Amino acid sequence: SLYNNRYAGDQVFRITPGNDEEVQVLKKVLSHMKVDFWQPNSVSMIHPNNTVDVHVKHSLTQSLHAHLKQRHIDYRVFISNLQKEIEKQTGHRSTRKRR
Amino acid sequence: SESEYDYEVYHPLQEIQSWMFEMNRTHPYLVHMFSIGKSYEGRPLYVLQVGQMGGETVENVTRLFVFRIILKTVFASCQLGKRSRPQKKAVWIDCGVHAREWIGPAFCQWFVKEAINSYKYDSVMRRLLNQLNFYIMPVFNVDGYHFSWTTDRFWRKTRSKNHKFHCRGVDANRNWKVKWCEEGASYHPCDDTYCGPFPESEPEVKAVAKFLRKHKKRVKAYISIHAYAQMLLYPYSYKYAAIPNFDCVESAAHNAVTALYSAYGVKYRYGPASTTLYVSSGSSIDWAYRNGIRYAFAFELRDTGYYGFLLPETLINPTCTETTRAVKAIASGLLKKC
Repeated sequence: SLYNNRYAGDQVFRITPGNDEEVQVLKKVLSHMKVDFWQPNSVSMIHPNNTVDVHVKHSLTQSLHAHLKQRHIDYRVFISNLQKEIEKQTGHRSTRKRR
Repeated sequence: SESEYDYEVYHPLQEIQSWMFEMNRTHPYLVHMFSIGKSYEGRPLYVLQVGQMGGETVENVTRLFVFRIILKTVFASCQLGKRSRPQKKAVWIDCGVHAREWIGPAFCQWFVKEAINSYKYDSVMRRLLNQLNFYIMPVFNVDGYHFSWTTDRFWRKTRSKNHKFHCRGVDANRNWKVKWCEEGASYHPCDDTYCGPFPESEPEVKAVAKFLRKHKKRVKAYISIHAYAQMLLYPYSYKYAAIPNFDCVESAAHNAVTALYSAYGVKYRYGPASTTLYVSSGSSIDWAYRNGIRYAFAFELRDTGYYGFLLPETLINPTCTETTRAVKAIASGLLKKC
């Protein structure tokens, strides 16, 4: 499989902190996790009511779910399995099409 | 061959470069391919000049120059006097500054194909290519793009090494010499917004900056293609102030997003990058603006958070179709006075 299956089970969270307090909590949580910021580009750019998209390793997804639920911060998972999405994007169809 | 090339799939770097050679070979009067330097890992930085040639190639320019001198002398003595043709204005478009934003290179290829295919039957495109040159760089960050195909799909930065840290790469959109490494950028080599050891430390950035400096008299617009957010941004990024020609740029942006909307009804937000998105220093549009390019834009293409960087290939066509309308609107604006 593509990229040696390294993204299997990884997820992308979309988090919307509603106020300054939630922003501070979110900054603290995400600073201690090795996540990949999709939008904005870094933890320092998180602002109230601006969406934060982060790519989270499969080993950390449960912990982030727990943190966000515990603090009632609004979020949803917009890509539930990154590897599958990657396979869909450039996996089998396009190779066949290209050939 | 060109007719079989599929513009509705993502292509790895090698295929894009082969496609560039093919376009250069098959359209000598509209396309001229050249390199502006090498990347950190030694790959060529190819650019396509797209526009009705009319003696613009180097040999022709030289020949034309000599011919003009003779002609001028002859006509000057006979008072026939005929004004020589002014050099064409130019629009620079770069794609793929950030490696994982694959829709960028797909758009650059799409735009070249559209420009060439519609030159004959679309009067707007014909006028644009007759009066303007487009310098189109399908993959700015060639090393990062290749790495995103082979190893890390979500790589963002270049692939330069840092002697003190194990992390690699600089954010090529934080490496320009304008308010370098201040708000919105990071000094830390492991951060995704790392500004680099010094401005233009990245050979890719240095090569583009050098080209734009060299052609600054002719380049009237700078466009950088990014993803994802569905926005059209213009200076400033590094501060909350209005640019001197705000009215003209704002109206150009308005016209562009209106043209984009006309394709599929997709709404783009537009405005100064600092207020529309966030403050960030060292960006290419601020550098271009400060270096005399009065129209500098950054597109953030689809989507707004459903697929993110993994925009499906089935959306390449509509995304590139609508964005082509926006770019044509910006370029057309250059031919009018504002």
